[in-house]
Amino acid sequence: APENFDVDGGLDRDIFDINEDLGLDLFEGDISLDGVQER
Amino acid sequence: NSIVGEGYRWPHTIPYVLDDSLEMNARGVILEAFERYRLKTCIDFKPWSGEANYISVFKGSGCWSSVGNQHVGKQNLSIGHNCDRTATVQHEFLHALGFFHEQSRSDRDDYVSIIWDRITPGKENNFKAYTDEETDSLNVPYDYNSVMHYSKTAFQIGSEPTIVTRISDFMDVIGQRLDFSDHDLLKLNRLYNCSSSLSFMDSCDFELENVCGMIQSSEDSADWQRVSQVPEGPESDHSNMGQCKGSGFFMHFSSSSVNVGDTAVLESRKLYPKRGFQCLQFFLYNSGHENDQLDIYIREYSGDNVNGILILVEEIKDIPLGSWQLYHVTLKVTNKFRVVFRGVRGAGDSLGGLSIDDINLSETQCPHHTWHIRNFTQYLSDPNGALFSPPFYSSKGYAFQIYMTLTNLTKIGIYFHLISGANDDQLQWPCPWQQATMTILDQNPDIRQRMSNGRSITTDPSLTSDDGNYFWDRPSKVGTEAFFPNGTQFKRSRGYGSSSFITYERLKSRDFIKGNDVYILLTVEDISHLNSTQDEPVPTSSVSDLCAFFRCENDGICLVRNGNAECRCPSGEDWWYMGKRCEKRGSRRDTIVIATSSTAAVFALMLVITLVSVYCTRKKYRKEAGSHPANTTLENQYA
Repeated sequence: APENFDVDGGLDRDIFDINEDLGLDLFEGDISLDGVQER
Repeated sequence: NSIVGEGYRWPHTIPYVLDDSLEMNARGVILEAFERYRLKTCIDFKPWSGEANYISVFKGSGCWSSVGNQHVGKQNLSIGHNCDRTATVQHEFLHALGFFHEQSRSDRDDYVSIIWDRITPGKENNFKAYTDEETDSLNVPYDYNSVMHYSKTAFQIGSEPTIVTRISDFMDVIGQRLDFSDHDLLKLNRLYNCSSSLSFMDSCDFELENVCGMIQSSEDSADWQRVSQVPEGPESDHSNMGQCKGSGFFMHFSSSSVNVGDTAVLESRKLYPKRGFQCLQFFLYNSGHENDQLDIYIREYSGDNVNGILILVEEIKDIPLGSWQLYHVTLKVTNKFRVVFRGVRGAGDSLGGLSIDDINLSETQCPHHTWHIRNFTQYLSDPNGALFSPPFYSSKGYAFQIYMTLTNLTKIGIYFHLISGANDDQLQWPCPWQQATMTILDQNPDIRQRMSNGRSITTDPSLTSDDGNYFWDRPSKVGTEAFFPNGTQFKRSRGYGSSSFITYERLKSRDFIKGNDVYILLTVEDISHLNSTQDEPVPTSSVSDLCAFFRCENDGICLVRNGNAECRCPSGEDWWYMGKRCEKRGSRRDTIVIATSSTAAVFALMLVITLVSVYCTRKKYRKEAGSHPANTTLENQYA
């Protein structure tokens, strides 16, 4: 039987891992800051 | 921990837009996450209809959100590729509602150690801790169970954990992405002053003697008894499986002590629906006879029926003997009502009876199917462990099967398969936009405290396999031969799902395995309607309209607050801009100069006033002294 399709590609990735793999440099991993918070 | 400032709060009903860019599966998952908010908090969501501020959920790069209501009109929240999981959406919306990560609270060093030299260089800033002035823990203890906590591997450079919990038992607890923890809910409900939710109605584990306000009917021949065990079974309740001495009650109808056809009726308190659809869920144990049955009625009250009219909803027959079984009953009630449990003694010998426990009633959709896996732990110790569910049919008529893999040493996988079925000739192929949601049930007695783990997949009719076939084409065409345990042949298509459904560590936590039983709740529904674009209403007052004519100077940012444009001015450690348009610059040095010069000026002014006063007074008295003889009446001049 053909292999099942794994949406996770065998990995157990958390939110931060997903964003890091995309090269995102978000505050605390997944927070988008507004201008005031950035300052 | 929540961001300090009332301005960051959203209204209790949050306007949202599901952007066209979102994947179909993500759309269904987002709506499921909203349902969890509606069940457990007072936060509700409504499609945007022109409100000044709303959340636009879109498929950006990654999963992210802003913290709190930014009052920018359209506030983006990204649910990108691989972010389409219910707990991930819950996590991002908790950010939007005003929460930071749990391990960034001011007292976090009391509970976790951050191992700085294991963090990827340059990523240390992700482990910032806030001060009490910036964030508020809302008087809730540190929560290792929070859905907002990092996992131990966050931003690690090697394989060693970057976060070490001071209580070692919590090392594998942190980072759960199952559902809200009890403390997540406590904080959210405190921040937003919640006292009720939209869809929760009642939960009863019969631990209290008032049996949750349930009443015995007088129109029957026997009563339900509140007991902690029955000689013929069950030996204990379902709530805590007899683990707590002196507690653990359930309701029992002894069919052995009544005649065939006799009944016992137990009615819930009066309930007041808001949404018009409900799911009744409870555990049932049969120690009587297979012919004993449980009928579920509702007693609905209306203007014409002040005493209520009894409506039969479901007859539960063929109840297996000797174990607790989970049942769901769908109700559709719009008026005030009671739920009625009517036990009926059937023909045949009975030594026990029927027992019910852990009742939950909520205005949510019931799962379509339940896969009950008994003696679950025996599969965990099998290195070749794998399980196929019985075949099920979706509401549209598609036949399917669930496959659970237990071969990995650390985690369980779950996959959805289409299989050949009786309706295949009448169905559309490739199968379009059916969303399958597979949930392992946390069997906590109270639905509000459950942290069930679910994954959803959606059939995309355009998806192709490596061999060029459509992935979701008819199983008789693209599937492979398989056999049911009874020897019946069928065709099974490739599975689609996740190898990382749940880790063994998490599986053993909570109440996923209870009495060695596991329940997988299954729903397969058509979500084609989510493919359409949400209408874009005209905003009542948009940021662009109000801010277009309101310029902020010196890099100030225009925001709309309470319908008015305002500037948020930049500031530093010892300087700031102020004024309506951030046109004035201030600094600590300026303040000192102003304060000193003001003091000197006031002193000089007072000195001048004093000198002038003294001068004037002296002048006046001198003048008076000089003119005195002329005005004096000389009496006794000669005396």
